[in-house]
Amino acid sequence: MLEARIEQASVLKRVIEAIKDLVPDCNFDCNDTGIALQAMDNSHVALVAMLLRADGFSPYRCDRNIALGINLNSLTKVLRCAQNEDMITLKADDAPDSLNLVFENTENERISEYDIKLMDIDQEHLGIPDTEYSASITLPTAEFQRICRDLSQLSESVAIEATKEGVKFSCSGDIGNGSVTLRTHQNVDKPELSTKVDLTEPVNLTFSLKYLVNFCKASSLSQTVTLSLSNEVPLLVEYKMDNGYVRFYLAPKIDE
Amino acid sequence: KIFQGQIFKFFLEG
Repeated sequence: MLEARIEQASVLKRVIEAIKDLVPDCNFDCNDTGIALQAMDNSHVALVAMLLRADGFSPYRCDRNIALGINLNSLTKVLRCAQNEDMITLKADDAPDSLNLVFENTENERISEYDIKLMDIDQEHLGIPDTEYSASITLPTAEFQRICRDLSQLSESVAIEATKEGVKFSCSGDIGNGSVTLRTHQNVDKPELSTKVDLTEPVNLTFSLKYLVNFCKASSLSQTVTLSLSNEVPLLVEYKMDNGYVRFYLAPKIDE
Repeated sequence: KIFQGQIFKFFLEG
């Protein structure tokens, strides 16, 4: 059986909020390393991979592989019943038809308990190869969100060009064109506001802004985001957490 | 024209 207690409901709330619009129904794969998820969006253009490592829970117990097929809108409704500072305990049997959630508030001794019905979800699991990316760009999450939001006003797609000097996001649309360039720099006082580019060769790829804007719903998970690019492979957008990650993969636009 | 690729093609072939 699964028993996993997380100290702060807000962590789980933010993770689900980050992915629910992209993948409304998905399997949470639980085993002794933690709770993982991999799912493609309906159009098969983007893929979400999430991991909450076992050491982010206390206690964590899961002796065999358990798949929890969950509708994330249902889970969101139940998580709204938890306060951010509540502890959440997740419980499920070995062959579960429901997931049990207990919210505990130690301050006012309030305990609430919910069960969500599970679904059978037939999900294709993709093998994601370990990739040495040509460019990895780490930038403030809020900056990436702003760039995506700004450029999406002008165009459906954005070209991301990484060079030694920095990264340039540019777009063109019916009303005109626009670009934002971030030069590599280090903020000593606030390292999370730095922009860093690790580059083995320059890259220039085009992506759908609609998806990137959607990925930015994960902005509350981390102060920085890493974009990893190589020519002709999907973009990796990674939000790291203390005990896990949310990764989004997005297929590039291709000239035909 | 620019077409969006489908993600699974990259990972199955990759």
